[in-house]
Amino acid sequence: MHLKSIKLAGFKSFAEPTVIPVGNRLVGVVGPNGCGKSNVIDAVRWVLGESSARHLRGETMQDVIFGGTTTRKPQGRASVELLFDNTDGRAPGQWSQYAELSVRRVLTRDGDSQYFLNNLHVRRRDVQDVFLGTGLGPRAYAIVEQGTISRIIESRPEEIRVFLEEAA
Amino acid sequence: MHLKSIKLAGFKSFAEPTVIPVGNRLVGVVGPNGCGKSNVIDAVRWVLGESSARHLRGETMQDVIFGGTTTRKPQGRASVELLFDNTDGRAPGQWSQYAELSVRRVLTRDGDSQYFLNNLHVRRRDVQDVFLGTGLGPRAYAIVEQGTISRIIESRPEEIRVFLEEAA
Amino acid sequence: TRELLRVTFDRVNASFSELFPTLFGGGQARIELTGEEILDAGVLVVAQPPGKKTSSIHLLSGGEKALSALALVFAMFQLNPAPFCLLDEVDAPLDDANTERYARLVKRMSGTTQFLFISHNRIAMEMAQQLIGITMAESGVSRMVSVDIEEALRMTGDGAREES
Amino acid sequence: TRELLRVTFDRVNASFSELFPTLFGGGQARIELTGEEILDAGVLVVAQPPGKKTSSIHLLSGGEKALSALALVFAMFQLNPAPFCLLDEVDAPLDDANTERYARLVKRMSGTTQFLFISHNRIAMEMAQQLIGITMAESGVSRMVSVDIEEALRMTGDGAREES
Ligand SMILES: Nc1ncnc2c1ncn2[C@@H]1O[C@H](COP(=O)(O)OP(=O)(O)OP(=O)(O)O)[C@@H](O)[C@H]1O
Ligand SMILES: Nc1ncnc2c1ncn2[C@@H]1O[C@H](COP(=O)(O)OP(=O)(O)OP(=O)(O)O)[C@@H](O)[C@H]1O
Ligand SMILES: [Mg+2]
Ligand SMILES: [Mg+2]
Repeated sequence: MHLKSIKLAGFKSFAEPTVIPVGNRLVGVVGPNGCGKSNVIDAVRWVLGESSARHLRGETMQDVIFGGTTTRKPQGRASVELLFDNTDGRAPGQWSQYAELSVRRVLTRDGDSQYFLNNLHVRRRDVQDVFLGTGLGPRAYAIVEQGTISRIIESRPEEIRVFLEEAA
Repeated sequence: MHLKSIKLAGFKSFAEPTVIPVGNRLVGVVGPNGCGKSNVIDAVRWVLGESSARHLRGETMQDVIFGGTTTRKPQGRASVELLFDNTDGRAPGQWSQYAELSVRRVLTRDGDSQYFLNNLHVRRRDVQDVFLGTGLGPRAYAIVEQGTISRIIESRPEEIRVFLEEAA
Repeated sequence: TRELLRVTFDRVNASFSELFPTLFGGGQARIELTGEEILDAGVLVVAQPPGKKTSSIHLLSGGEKALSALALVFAMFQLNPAPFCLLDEVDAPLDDANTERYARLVKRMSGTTQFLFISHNRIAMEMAQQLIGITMAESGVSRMVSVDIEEALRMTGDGAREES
Repeated sequence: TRELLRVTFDRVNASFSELFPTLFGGGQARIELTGEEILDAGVLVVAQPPGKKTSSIHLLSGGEKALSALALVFAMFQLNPAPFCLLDEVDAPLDDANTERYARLVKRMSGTTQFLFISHNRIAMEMAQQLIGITMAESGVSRMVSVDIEEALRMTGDGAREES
């Protein structure tokens, strides 16, 4: 199972629907300061179930919805979709039969947050189960946020152990 | 009053007595990872009165004394001296009359730490008084440690106020 | 689960001890348990860059810490390769010689894991098979453009300097 | 001291509002008090990079935060210039266009304050009047060498790559 594309619409600074193709094994993302690179990482963590606004650099969860600029109005809805190629059938349980797996999350200004797997409305828990034990989760070792790489070895011994348990 | 040189002997990775001339207004320090650049900043903060080993990345204060390498033995003493040009007489109080001001701190393995101003044995308090209200102190805004620049604006409003009082 | 943790610890330790010298070009490192009983012990990291004495992880420099942390994260990957790995400017504290070794290792590991990494260092950009540029041509609005290495350098600055 | 704090606040705010657009090439910023009574109020930073809406400081990017923080530190310097200023790789999160503006500002301020800065970015190195190299020719032992810009680049890597 590997990632084919990331689709963002109304998520943070991505006002327009944007598809980021990541077909290759080694993909570099570049751009000037403040252009939206880390927002892409936040989008992936959000879809995988991140539930703390503070961990997404916001105060409330609605801070992930496009808030407008000096020339554009704020939007009412944020949506992010990860599209996986699952031709190797490694997605767990009932999802292994599909050649493609779509993981999507949508949030509206009124606070209504919904998760979808292959367009089927599911709970947050179901999305987390798909990636359980793979080191992928909103805060697992497979995603290293900006400025945090050294934290894993500067943490207390009990915290390093938690990382290790994730890898088990 | 401006800095003319920094002398280190037995301080952290500076096993041999080393004089760093900083005669110019704009001095850049360069070198590969782990070569000792940040140790120079630690040396300046230490001479100005830093009393927390943790803030010098050590566990005990003796961690600032050269601890040896695979081919050299540990040393028993660390000494750092800042040499200021005071021809403008801006050093406060009794020190304004000297054309040069030397601030020195020495630590031995038995834990004995001493401060000197122009070779006169003084208290830590006396060294701090020389720089009081100038924004220079072990942890004032004039010294920005590696990886901490953004902390000043990420801190809570009460903490930003403390920085402001330092500037007053 | 005591058995599982024991096996996990041993395998991550083995990988970490192999990847650390690969990233540092020498030296050695290991992880240790802080107590006898594995089920409630903490994990200590012991690192020794080439030619230095073993010291507490806290005495290491900014670049040495980042590189040690990368060795540990990648050791966990070797044990349990997640479908993909996201790295946000992890090479920022590294000098070019270390960035070179980091890029070589990521390239090697991309056989089993997909990497999406953010960087403004030319050496890291050169290892990418595909480069994605994010721009804010319209202030405040992010858009995606496909770029080659020359365009990428222009976006993050090397080129910007020539123009300005 | 209420009077002193009031004057300090107003002057730092004035400097910060002037230095922010200098570093960002536009936009605006200010500091605000969280309460009526200045003696026990906190200080809030409000920043608006060019073309964006004013947002909480936490939504800013890594580079935008570092640049805003530099504007605030330098604003305090303008009020009360310490004998010298030490900066340890503060330009690491910045792209080259922002590093260029940062270097220009430091150069301007070096008239009243002495700067000692650590960097492995070519643009920052070029602003220095004097470059000091630190090496560990003998592993674990730091020594000082005087270098020019070419040698400096070789030490931190640009040159290292050509040799390796
Ligand atoms: N809800 C939102 N609506 C509009 N813009 C937003 C929203 N949330 C964040 N932003 C904007 O996104 C920008 C930050 O983007 P991001 O952190 O991805 O930058 P970056 O490309 O990683 O930059 P750097 O190289 O400095 O790390 C900020 O300027 C912020 O104003
Ligand atoms: N008491 C000591 N005795 C000997 N060596 C020490 C001592 N304290 C620290 N060191 C060594 O100093 C090195 C760190 O130096 P420093 O942090 O100055 O590097 P740096 O040049 O800033 O590197 P970077 O570019 O990665 O930030 C470590 O490798 C550490 O082992
Ligand atoms: Mg970023
Ligand atoms: Mg350093």
